[in-house]
Amino acid sequence: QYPAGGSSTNPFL
Amino acid sequence: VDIPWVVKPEEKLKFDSIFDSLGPVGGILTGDKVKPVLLNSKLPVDILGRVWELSDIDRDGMLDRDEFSVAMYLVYRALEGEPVPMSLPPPLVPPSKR
Repeated sequence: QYPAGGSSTNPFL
Repeated sequence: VDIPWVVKPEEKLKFDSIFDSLGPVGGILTGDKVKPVLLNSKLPVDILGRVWELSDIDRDGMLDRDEFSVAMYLVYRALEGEPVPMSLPPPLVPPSKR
């Protein structure tokens, strides 16, 4: 769902 | 512990109607549904990123009705020139999340 490498749940990061 | 929520009932009604207009599934909006709405505010992306950090209280990458109200509250205040706080002040935490 989020860009590769992103464990972030923040769609703005 | 019994601090009134800063989001006033009339504001909550407005935010709820925006929330409902975005097509929540199971009472929840995903990041990709909320993102364009926040971008619409024309605030810098780093500010919006912080708004998201503060409003996605359970950090699941989605916003429920109350979390969305926190996000909208912060966006409106930011548009009025108020700085977005670095952490969520207790009066901004929805009563359902305390």
